[in-house]
Amino acid sequence: HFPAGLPEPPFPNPWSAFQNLSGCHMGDERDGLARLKGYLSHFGYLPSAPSSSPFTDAFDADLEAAIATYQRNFGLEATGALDPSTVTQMVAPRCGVADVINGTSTMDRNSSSSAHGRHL
Amino acid sequence: YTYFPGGPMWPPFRRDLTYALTATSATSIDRATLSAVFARAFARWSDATTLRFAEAAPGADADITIGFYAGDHGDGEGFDGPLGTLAHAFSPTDGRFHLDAAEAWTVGDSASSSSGAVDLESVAVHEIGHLLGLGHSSVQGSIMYPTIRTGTRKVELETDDVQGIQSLYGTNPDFKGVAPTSPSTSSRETDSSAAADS
Repeated sequence: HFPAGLPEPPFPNPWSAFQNLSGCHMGDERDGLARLKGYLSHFGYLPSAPSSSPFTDAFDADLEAAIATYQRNFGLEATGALDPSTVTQMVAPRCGVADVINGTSTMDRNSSSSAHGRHL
Repeated sequence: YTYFPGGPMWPPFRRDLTYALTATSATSIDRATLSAVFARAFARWSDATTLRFAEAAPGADADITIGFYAGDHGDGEGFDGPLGTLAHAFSPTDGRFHLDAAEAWTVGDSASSSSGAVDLESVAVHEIGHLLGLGHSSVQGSIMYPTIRTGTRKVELETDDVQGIQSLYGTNPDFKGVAPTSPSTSSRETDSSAAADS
């Protein structure tokens, strides 16, 4: 494990800027939250933003619910806030296959076998 | 373990599947090494199930195609450069398996020696799970857990993975079961530089 407290390793990570969002919660407005929404949308936790209304930097109820679902999937405390452990998990390199497909969490065994959706 | 919505799987009359390395010019890993890595990765799944895999002859149609791509590559799921998204694969019976050519892919023991390095075989074993119909698992330590630390080698199926794949395709009667792991020193986890944990 990379020791806690040391600076970020000197290699690029497209999601490392999320670490600046640690501590954000419902009601906040912070540069970078729109990009985090894009991340959560990519992995199925939020619907895609329509081209006429792109994601904003507001920490709204939809983002809070999406983060809570993410936290449940990864065994974290489902606070809905961007606590450090959640951000650490989010910046980890990962598979590009979505965790939630058409609103159904593929990581929730109770719901993953009943719905139909896209194949990726 | 979970399945994709709808539970897609390879049909019963297709238990002998072929795979082809179709786009390898974007990686510096030589062809023989790639063949060996993917053969080992597929074998981990065939050991547990009734499925069998073989690399297709050059030019032959294959059930599964494997390639390295950079950025947008035509499937609507463009790659993002080093780290971030490492690879993706499609559910049965699509057969496409794409790896991000921008990653610092490593093979075998070299995985622990380089910052930002990603073990190719570990990612291959995970993506093959998707090709066979498994979704992501919330069981940390399972092959189908969505994230992997850099410098980490995780290639052996865990109980959760085995139960998931055997529920789809049945059990290989010769399967010896999941090897026990030591809680303190695991050969599966040789992490030296996890970007995610910084």
